Amino acid sequence: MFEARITQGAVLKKLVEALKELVTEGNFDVSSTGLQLQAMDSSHVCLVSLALREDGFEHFRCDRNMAMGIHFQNLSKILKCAGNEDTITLKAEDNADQLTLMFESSNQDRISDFDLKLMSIESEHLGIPDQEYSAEIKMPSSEYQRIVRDLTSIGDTVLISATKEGIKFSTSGDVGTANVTLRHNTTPEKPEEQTIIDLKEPVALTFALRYLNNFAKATPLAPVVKLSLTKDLPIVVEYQIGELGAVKFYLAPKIDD
Amino acid sequence: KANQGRLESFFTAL
Repeated sequence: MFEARITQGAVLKKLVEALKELVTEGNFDVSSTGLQLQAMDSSHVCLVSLALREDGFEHFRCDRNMAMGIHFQNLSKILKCAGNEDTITLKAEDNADQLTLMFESSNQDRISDFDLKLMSIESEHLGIPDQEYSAEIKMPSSEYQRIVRDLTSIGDTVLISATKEGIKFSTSGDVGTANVTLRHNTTPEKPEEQTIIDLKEPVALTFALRYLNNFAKATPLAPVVKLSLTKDLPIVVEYQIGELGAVKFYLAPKIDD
Repeated sequence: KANQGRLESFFTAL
């Protein structure tokens, strides 16, 4: 049997809100080490990789590895019924065709349970090598959200270039052009307000803004976002979810003809 | 003009 209890149920709500428009369905792969998900969008341009550690939960038990096929819009409908302060418990019997979600209010005076029908999903996993990136940039997630939102109103694609001067986001469209440059800045006292650029070599890549903007739906999950760039490789946009784990978005670059 | 790459061009299918 599988059982996972999380006191901060709001994290699960935010997580599903961040994913549900990008990927319609995917397998929650549960094992004794935690819960993982790898899912691509329908056009195979971007990929979501979620890893939640077993020790990040208040309680975690998984007797047998299982792939639970989730329809994210449906899971979202159920999670909307959970209060922001609720503790959420996920439960499933071995080889079950449903996932039970139990919501408990913080003062334990309201308990509800919902069963989500599980799907059988042929998952296509991609092997993503661990590797060194040419540039790794940590910045406030709200800053990333603002930049991609602003640029989406100007153009369709963004050229992201990392140099020793900083990281520059450039776009152009019918109304004109836009450039936003962030410099390495460790002046703010709070680490989550700093911009840290770790540059091994200059790199410049072009991406579709629509997806980068969609990744910013994960902003409520973390104060900091990390962007990793290497020539001719997908960008990684990564949000650490406290001690629980991380969600990473991969987006394939635009390629010159 | 740049074309949108697909993930399979960068990562191997398992």
